[in-house]
Amino acid sequence: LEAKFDDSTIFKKIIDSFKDSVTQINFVCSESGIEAQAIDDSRVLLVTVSIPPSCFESYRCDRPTTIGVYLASLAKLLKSANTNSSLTLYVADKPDELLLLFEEPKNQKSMEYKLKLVDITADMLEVDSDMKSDVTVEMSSVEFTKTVRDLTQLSDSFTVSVTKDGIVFSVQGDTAQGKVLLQPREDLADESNNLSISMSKTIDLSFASKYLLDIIKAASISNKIFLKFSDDTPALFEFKMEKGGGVGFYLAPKYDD
Amino acid sequence: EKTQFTIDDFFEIM
Repeated sequence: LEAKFDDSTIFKKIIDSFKDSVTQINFVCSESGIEAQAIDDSRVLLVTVSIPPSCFESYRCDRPTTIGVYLASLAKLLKSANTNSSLTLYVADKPDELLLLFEEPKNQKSMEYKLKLVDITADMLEVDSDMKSDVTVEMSSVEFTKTVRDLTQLSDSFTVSVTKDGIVFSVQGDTAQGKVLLQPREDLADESNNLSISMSKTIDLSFASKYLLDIIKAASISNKIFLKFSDDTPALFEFKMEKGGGVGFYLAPKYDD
Repeated sequence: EKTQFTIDDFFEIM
């Protein structure tokens, strides 16, 4: 594998977006890019990552390779990332380490790190990325982050309901309750503020607040978030990158007994 | 009271 990002912060943002949710991950590299899937220890949150060749300045993968890494270690190396530097990932044919080369041609500087790869045995789950959903919402990731931060302070359970009137996020704590209603809007001046809802039926689902706090850490990937809800599947919270691919979080709901 | 489901309740292992 030889894959070069023209801006090293792209890879840093991707890794930082889920490093607190899961401890280790297998990156599966092939001609069609880098894909990964990891599940948190409680098996409630599933992270999917897709970095297609379009995200790279140059991308080459001669034969399919799996790169297992501890995210805490990789995240430490990526602290060196900045918008002035490129980052090339190299993995040899017999992979036992990942080489990260940061280059800042303007400053005549380069940095080289090696990360020992780990053998991770993890189940791959069959996730249909075109999963049918009853409700799809596209909204500002900034707005979503603020709503989650504000409401999750009040309760460890978080409810999302969508009707034709809009999307309602609500919490009911022991001493306080809160509700945020967001209605579809079109902001011609700033498209990232738009909120659109497409739905075939109403939904009313509950989730554990702590996972939503993990999910919003990915908001730096995109100023938009796509939400997909159905009564009988995990919800999908997806951040898509400008150049294709992105990071998705499947979150299993809480149901009444 | 609500029960927390897991991802395994919904997705099959490949």
